[in-house]
Amino acid sequence: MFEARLVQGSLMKKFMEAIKDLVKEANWDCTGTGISLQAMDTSHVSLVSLLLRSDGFDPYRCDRNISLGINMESMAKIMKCASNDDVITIRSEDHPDNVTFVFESPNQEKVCDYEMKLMDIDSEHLGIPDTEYDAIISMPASEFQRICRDLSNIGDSVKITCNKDGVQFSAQGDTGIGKIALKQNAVIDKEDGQVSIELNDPVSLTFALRYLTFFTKATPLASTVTLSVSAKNPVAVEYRVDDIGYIRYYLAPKIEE
Amino acid sequence: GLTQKSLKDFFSTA
Repeated sequence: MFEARLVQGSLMKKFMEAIKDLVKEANWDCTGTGISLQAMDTSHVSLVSLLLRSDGFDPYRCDRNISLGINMESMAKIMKCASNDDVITIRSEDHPDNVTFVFESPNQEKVCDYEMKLMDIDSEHLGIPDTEYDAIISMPASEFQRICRDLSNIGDSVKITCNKDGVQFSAQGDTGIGKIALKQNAVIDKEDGQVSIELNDPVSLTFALRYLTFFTKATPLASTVTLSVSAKNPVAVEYRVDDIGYIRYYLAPKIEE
Repeated sequence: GLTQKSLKDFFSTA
């Protein structure tokens, strides 16, 4: 059988919020290592990849590797039934038709049990090559969310330019141009407010703000976001989640042809 | 103009 108990159940709710608008259905692959998921959006422009390590659960039991084919909208609806301080357990048989979600209140006075039908999903697994990135930008996740929100008011795309002076996000639309520049080590928040840039080569690339905005749904999961950028390559946007794993998104660039 | 690329242009199907 498979059983994974997450004491901080709110994390599962947050992971769900971070993927449900991007991916309609996906396999949750459960192995001894933990729970992982890789899925593209329907237009194959972006990809989400997440890992919840087994040691983040207490207990975690996986007798046999299984894939839980899940409709994200259905699972998101069930996760909304869990309270933020609930302990969440995911459970299934070795050859499952269903998955069970159990929500326990902290004092165990209330136990909710939701059983959901699984789907047979033929998912396409993409091999992501190890890339040497031109620039790796770390910044407060809330700041990245703010930049995507603000520039969405100006245009559909954001041009990310990174050089020795820092990183600039710019958008252009019918009404004009917006530019947001961040300098390295600028303190934006009181805590975790550092902007750091690891620069190998100056780089400039354009991405659709619609998808980056989907990615920022992961903001409640982490204080810091890392953008890894390489010329004419997809950007990797990573949120590392304390004690359990990560959620990583990839987005193909817009390129002049 | 700019063309939106597909991820499949970059990542291989495993």
